[in-house]
Amino acid sequence: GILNEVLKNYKPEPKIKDDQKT
Amino acid sequence: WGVIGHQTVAKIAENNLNIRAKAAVKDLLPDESLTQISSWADQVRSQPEYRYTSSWHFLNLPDGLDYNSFTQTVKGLSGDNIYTAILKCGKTLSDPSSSRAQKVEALKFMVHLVGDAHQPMHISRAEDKGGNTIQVQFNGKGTNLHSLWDGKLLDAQGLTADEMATKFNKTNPAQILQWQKDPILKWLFESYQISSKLYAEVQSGSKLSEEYYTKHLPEVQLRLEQGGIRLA
Repeated sequence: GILNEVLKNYKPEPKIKDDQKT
Repeated sequence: WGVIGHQTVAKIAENNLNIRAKAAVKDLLPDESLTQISSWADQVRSQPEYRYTSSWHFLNLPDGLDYNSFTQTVKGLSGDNIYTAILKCGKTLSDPSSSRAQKVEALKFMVHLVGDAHQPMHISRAEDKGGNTIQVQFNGKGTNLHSLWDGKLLDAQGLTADEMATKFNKTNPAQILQWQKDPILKWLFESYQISSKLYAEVQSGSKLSEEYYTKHLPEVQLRLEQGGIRLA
């Protein structure tokens, strides 16, 4: 399937914690 | 497809995602299901900022092409269409340099467009706008050939998308594997072959009823099922 293929190497963007925001 | 058809494709796909893809979808759409976003592309296509996507939903082709000439013709078309749009969305989703927002949008389009690729009347002639100008009567009410295939045949079943997805979830693993191996151009050619047959069956003004429904409902169900399995 197309989603199983195109998302196989998906990496979530790291979440920025509030105290790390500039 | 109409809303129910797209929801059915999305639900079948959700049931067939692997663990990685399921996690990725959850990350991209934390508060919505694929079913919920499956008609988003139709909702935005008339907005000025998305008007450029209106050609992404279909393919206009001449009659009588065999598979080889079909693939050559599709690859040689200028401008965006459902084939180039599915490729583009796939590239955005697999490209590590795409932003999260780009991926979310590509996912929403992909869910919709793979569904439309399996609606036969989306891969058809330009001159009648994919059957939209072919007026027919279905069960005594006026409609057109495109709209009949988008939703009227499905609505006549009286089932929800969840109920249909469950009903169609009987495909054996070998068949699933085969459908998922088929190239995008084959999905489109299958729709083209069906729409060619549908054109030959009806003239403008045709009165269609139970017989047409009984004959074509299994075909509608098969296209939704293939769409869902291939989208996954």
